[in-house]
Amino acid sequence: ASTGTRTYIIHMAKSRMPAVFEDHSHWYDSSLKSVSGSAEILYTYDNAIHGFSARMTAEEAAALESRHGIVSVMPELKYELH
Amino acid sequence: TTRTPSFLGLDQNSAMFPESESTSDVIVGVLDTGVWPESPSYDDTGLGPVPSFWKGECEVGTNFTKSNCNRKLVGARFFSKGYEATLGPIDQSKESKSPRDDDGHGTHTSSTAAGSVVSGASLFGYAAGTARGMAPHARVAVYKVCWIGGCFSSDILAAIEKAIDDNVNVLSMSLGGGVSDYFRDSVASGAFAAMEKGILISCSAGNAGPSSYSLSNVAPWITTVGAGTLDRDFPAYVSLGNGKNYSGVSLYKGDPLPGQMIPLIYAGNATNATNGNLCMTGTLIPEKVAGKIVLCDRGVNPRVQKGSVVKTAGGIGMVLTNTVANGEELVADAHLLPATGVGETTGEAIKSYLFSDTNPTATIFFEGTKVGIQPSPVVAAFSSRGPNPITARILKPDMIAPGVNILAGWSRAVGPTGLSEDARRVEFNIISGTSMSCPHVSGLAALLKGAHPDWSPAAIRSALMTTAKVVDKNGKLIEDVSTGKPSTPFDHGAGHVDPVSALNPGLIYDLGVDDYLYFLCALNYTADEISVLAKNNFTCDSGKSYSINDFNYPSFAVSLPATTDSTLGSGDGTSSDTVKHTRTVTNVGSPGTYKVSISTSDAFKVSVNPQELTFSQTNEKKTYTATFTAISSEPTDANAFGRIEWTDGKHVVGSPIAVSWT
Repeated sequence: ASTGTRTYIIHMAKSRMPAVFEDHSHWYDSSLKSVSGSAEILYTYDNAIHGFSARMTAEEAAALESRHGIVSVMPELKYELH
Repeated sequence: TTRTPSFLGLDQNSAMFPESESTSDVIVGVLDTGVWPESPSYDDTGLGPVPSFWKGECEVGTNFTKSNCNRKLVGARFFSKGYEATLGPIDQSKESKSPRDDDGHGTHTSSTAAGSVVSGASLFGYAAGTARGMAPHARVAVYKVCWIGGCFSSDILAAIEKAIDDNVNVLSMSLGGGVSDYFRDSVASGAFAAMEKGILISCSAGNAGPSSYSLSNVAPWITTVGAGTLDRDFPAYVSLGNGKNYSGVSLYKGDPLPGQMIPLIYAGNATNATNGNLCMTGTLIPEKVAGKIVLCDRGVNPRVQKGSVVKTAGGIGMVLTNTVANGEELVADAHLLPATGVGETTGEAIKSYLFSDTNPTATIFFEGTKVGIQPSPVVAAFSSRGPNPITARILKPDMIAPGVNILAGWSRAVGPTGLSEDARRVEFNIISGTSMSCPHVSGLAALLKGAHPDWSPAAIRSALMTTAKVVDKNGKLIEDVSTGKPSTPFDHGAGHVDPVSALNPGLIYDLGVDDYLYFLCALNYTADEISVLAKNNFTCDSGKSYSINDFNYPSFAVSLPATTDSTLGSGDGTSSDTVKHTRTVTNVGSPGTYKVSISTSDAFKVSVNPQELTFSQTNEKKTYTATFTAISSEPTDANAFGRIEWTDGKHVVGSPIAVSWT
């Protein structure tokens, strides 16, 4: 795992997708690339939430939060078996 | 599981339940540690073709191929990108990068929910009988999201994403995290999406009891399940050199102790470590424990590991005593050496003898399996408790179900203790937790879904809640083992699940997607916070009044202001010590008239209007208002409890009341 990075869950407002994108996954990727040259999407979600997960620095996450169409950027949580 | 089908009345009333044709069209998705597909619990004999709506797959990976799935185990996927991104590549010498279960927990939960019928099941002869899931004809789809290092929310969300896409009908999640608002909680946000698609989501309440506010998975679109005991026990008695005998529990099977009294030593006196009393790894002095029975205190490290530590140090037996944190609750374990677990009181008595006698001795007798234990059920001490830490005005847990000493399928990759040094391999294991109670409810929900395919997830939950029992097999209020006193709705929710009654509940409290959105509005969620859950542009109507008090939940969590004598009220519904809740019930039975009955404490009163509801047809809806009024002056954080029941003479539709003064 890269030092200084952590996984975030990014919730997107799909209805605010710019018309230039034909597919929401391209928009998500573009949004991520706009704040990080190295971060890659782990998962793209469409049923459970609208958004994606990716690993990035706190600074990149903060920058992403202010991008168009981003609803929230939340650090990943760890769950445990009961 | 063995015993629980009988304990829940399923065996005795099998004719009432839908046969394979309807329940085999129900698919239970389980997010957990994967599956051991060779377990007989996934035998597909007698099952017809997989339902045509099913889109799931059997994913290939380490020691797992497509042929591991069948008409019972219809789907198996794994999700590890989030886990590997955080902790690095999976070490495939330690865990399978596939749906295969190297832990046992996932095989246990999924077989509890919907395992096939297996005769001759037992763990070393303990809990012997015919094992089966709660919905033995339902199909199973497993989604492996938990690994040695934990379960990561990016993987959980990916699994829910796929489960929705695959078309599961019920989703069972025996996992949880810390307390966080619904829109920050991946399980809650994923569950909201599943609920929108008509999927019932059943989650474990957590094992952080008996502390208050210890619940997890409390979103109102999730069915939250606490744990109770069965009427079964595994006694193992400690006999002391002073002639006294004390009862404990154990699942030990192996060479017995020598047939004479054996020297007994307290771990705290056989160590140089400050925490040596806990029998932590490497803390016992072999010269002091060799050939002796060692008394260890419970806590910090796993119970079975303490036995292993004693054995490694040369001890030949162990008495594991609860501390004040666990009280008298006894959880049986398949220890690696002759060992028994005893309650705190017994532990103190043994310590008193041990510290006062110059040559203390003991032995342990293992008595096997006993059934018919009363009282039962009782609320497990570990079962997490209310009030709801996120939304106090939604009563949680929703119900309790069997979760103590449950036998179900296990992985052959690991022994029954889960310890690396445990070389034993078993087809079934006996373990405890709300992880075990959750899939009981998931399977029962699958049964109800098979019987009533048109019922919403909220309707199914309502049926399970309003028919749940608040009395034990002897007709006494269900006890809380942590106090020895009657449990409250903060402990047992609506009560202990009663699936036979749930099949025909009479009335249901239904909820749709809009109701949940209005609930979020009542919480004053922002548009963005709502969109995290609802994935759309829903905005609350600023001109509309949203109230949690009118949220059509099958239970009542009432908030009253902490009062003084001068504010004690008129009871006219206008003063601050009076709160109104509105509910709408739907008739799912035959036409009839229901009359209300109310039980309360001395601290508050309830009036219901109207007091009779007459239904002339099925699916007819009627609304009533319950007005709660404080009678006595109560300080902040005081609680009182009651119950509203509607009955037509054939059905009893019960709702618990929890009043909190804030």
